[in-house]
Amino acid sequence: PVTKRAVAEAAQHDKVPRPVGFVPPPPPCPGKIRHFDI
Amino acid sequence: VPAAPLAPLGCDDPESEAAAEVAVNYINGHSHHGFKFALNRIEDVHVVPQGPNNAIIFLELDLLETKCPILSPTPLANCTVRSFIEHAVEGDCDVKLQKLDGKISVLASKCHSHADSNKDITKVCPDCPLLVNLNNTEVLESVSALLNDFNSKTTGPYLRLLEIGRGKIQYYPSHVVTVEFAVGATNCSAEEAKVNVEACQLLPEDQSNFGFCIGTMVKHPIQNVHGDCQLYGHQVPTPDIPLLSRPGVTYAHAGQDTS
Repeated sequence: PVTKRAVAEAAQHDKVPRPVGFVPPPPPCPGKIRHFDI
Repeated sequence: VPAAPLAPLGCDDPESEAAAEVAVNYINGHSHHGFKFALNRIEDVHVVPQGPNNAIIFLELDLLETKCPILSPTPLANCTVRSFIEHAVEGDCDVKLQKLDGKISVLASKCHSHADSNKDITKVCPDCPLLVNLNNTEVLESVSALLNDFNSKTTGPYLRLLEIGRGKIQYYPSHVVTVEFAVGATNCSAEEAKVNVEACQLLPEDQSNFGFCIGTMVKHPIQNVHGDCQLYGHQVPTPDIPLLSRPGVTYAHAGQDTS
């Protein structure tokens, strides 16, 4: 029997596996503000 | 043969920051007016490969005005960025650089500076003094009064005005005009200038013959002037001590284009 739980797990398996502790990279530009924005 | 495509450079990548540092030094080194500018943000970066070990880098930079006059000997790293409520001035620059065999150099730059809007300042600080035009009558009057006052008291060389850098006016709780201006030493003492001021000529363009004055003229309730000037040749470098607690530091130029 197909259950909701199995469907959810299958959906998870479709995603690209990411290593533990993965932090998405910051957007490449613009860069960080060093002082303040005006 | 087209060069192999490179991974796009991020604005906070070390290579972008290295290029921005070269660009900011170039911009300050080629400016003759106002204050030194410091990097606030790298807005955009594009790299166009030209061949092996050769690339053109296009940078879009957001700079902020510091308190160090452009003629000051203080290194940029020791210059304090002017705070938001001091009515900050921003510089937007487009810079074209070349990276050849690992060495970065500037090919061209174009900058435009502008002061923050009065509305932005008053929203945060309703009574803060605001920048006014450098040819404002009260600014001119205050610069003249301060320089005359200084020259009447100094035992050093007679100073001439080179350039007004900043003028701010506050109306509440007192009517106060704050001015900052660059000066040059002349070949006359202040005493000699009293006899024939027209004969006093600016000394050669050596950094030690330049100086900077900052002061205030209170217009109401009681009129008085207070300020000081110092020649860079006589200055002990103390870059991060606030203005008015030491003589000679500061001046700016808003609305200025350079290329």
